[in-house]
Amino acid sequence: EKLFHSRDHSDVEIPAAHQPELIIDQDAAQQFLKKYGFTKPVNWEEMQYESAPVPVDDDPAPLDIMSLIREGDVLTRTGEDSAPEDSTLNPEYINALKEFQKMYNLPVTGELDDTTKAAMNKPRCGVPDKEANDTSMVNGTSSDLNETHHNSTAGSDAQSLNHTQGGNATADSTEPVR
Amino acid sequence: RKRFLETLLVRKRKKRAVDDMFGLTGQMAFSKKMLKWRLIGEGYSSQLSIDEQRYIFRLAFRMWSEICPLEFEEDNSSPLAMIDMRLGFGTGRHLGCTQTFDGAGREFAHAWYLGDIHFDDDEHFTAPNSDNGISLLKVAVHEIGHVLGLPHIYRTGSIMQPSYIPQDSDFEIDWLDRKAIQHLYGGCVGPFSTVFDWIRKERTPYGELVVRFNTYFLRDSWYWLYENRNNRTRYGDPIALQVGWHGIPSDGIDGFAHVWTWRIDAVYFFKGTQYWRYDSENDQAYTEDPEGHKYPRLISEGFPGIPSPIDTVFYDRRDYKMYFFKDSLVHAFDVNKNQKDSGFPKRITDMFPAVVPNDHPAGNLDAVYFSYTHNSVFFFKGMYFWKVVDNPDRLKNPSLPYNGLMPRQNVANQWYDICNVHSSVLKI
Repeated sequence: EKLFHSRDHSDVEIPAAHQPELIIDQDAAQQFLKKYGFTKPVNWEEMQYESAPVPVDDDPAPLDIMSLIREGDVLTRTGEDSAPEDSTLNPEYINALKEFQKMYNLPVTGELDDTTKAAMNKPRCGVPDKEANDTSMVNGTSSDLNETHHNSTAGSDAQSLNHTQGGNATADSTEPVR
Repeated sequence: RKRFLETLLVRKRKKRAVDDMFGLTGQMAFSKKMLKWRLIGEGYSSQLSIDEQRYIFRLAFRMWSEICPLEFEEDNSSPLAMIDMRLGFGTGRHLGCTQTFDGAGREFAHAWYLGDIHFDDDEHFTAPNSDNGISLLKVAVHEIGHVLGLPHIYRTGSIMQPSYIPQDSDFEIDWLDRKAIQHLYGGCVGPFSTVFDWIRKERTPYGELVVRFNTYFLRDSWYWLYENRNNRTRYGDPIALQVGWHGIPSDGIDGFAHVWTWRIDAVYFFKGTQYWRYDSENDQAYTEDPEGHKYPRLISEGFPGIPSPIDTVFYDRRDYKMYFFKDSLVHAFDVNKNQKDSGFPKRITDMFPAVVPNDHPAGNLDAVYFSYTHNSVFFFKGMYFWKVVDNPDRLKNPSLPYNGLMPRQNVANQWYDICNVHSSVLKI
């Protein structure tokens, strides 16, 4: 189970391995842009028919843990941090990044700034944003849609009733909620 | 040998037949109107009870049903291959899916066009109206949108935005999202049993009389309140007739009339050979009204000379007469004299002539409706309506015949999104 101590489970701990890597560098951003179709449109529909990847045991080599165990402790994993990637500018990456910034109404800088990182790290749907054979919609319209804009009705349900019973009556509608 | 080798390929989901795949515009969409779904047993969430999960998904599917001509049925018994949409929760590598979830944060779900929906159970999904976590309802509505054929839409307010926006208290599918799905599946059309504006009289704390109206559309055993100022039905409709209107038949109402004169203020529902008078003070039909009449009452007793059953009825405040429509004829009843009007019956086509030759419902009407919003009378038949010529029309064009019927129009182009839902979710 996911570990917790409170009755209402409000302190449930999510293991680090169960959390996505934050997008804070170019490598992570490149993977993000590739995954969601900004580098190259994704054929999402075909992906569901690919063979599922064969599970690979990628656990790290066991540590000498007996000397380290205390109740409730988090085992730390030793290891070298990966060397920082070469930050040589990649035109394909920059174009994809700009496309993302444009689509998400961010300043189109071509740089992985804090605003862009924040947008990439937001909770989101897993369906790619740009698919092969896409009729992507911006502002709710696609190129072949004849959009009918909704204009506020000139009249409303509040109007005078011209009825013969007389009296100063004003008609109005109630607007119950769901 | 080649065919044998093909059987060895692992297919996670049988590809949908081409016939199922294309909607109105040739884009990817279901071609059938009734779709089956199931929350698969190996894919329950660990965070909500199974009943809660199924309720939320029923509601999510119903929200789409309310605005497009699709119905969704939860099916827990048919073979899995017959289920159109399978829903499930999983973490990391899950449910045989090719796409791995990333744990708590970022990706919360994904879906396949015309296929399945997977939710990342590492996310903190919560029930509607919760202040915390991620609303499962909102995510489900979004993912169902994908399954139905919608891509991401980058517009504030769209349910198809890719990023999760914390749920607003009034989260619903807005106008443009409705048009997007209707671009794939069309709008909702169909005949109505009757249509009317219901008058409510209230007194303010200051003693001032205030009169309000609400518009209702009835079809079979359901009804919708139509919010004219919002160009849509009330969120959550349709509702079962028996829930909102007590003491009248639970389906198949033929007509409605509100007789309103200086002396009379009476509301009637008609079905078959009988009619009921409604007591709006007590929100139920009279069993016996103040005049001593017991209900239901035969139409022939209350309105002598009027045949029954009728197609529909309409009260005209201009001349204090009720007009009963049956087949191709119309009968008039003077409520002040309480007798059938002489000179009737008349042919509907004579009393309400067509403005454009041959563009006329002719008979067997579904409803005749006076709208306070439009200050006009409308004839309904099937998916069309005809507006009755009124004084403003004749001022603009004096050649129009008195009580003429203007050319027909689609009901769905004037009263939007009056959609059926599957009977299993009617009471949700």
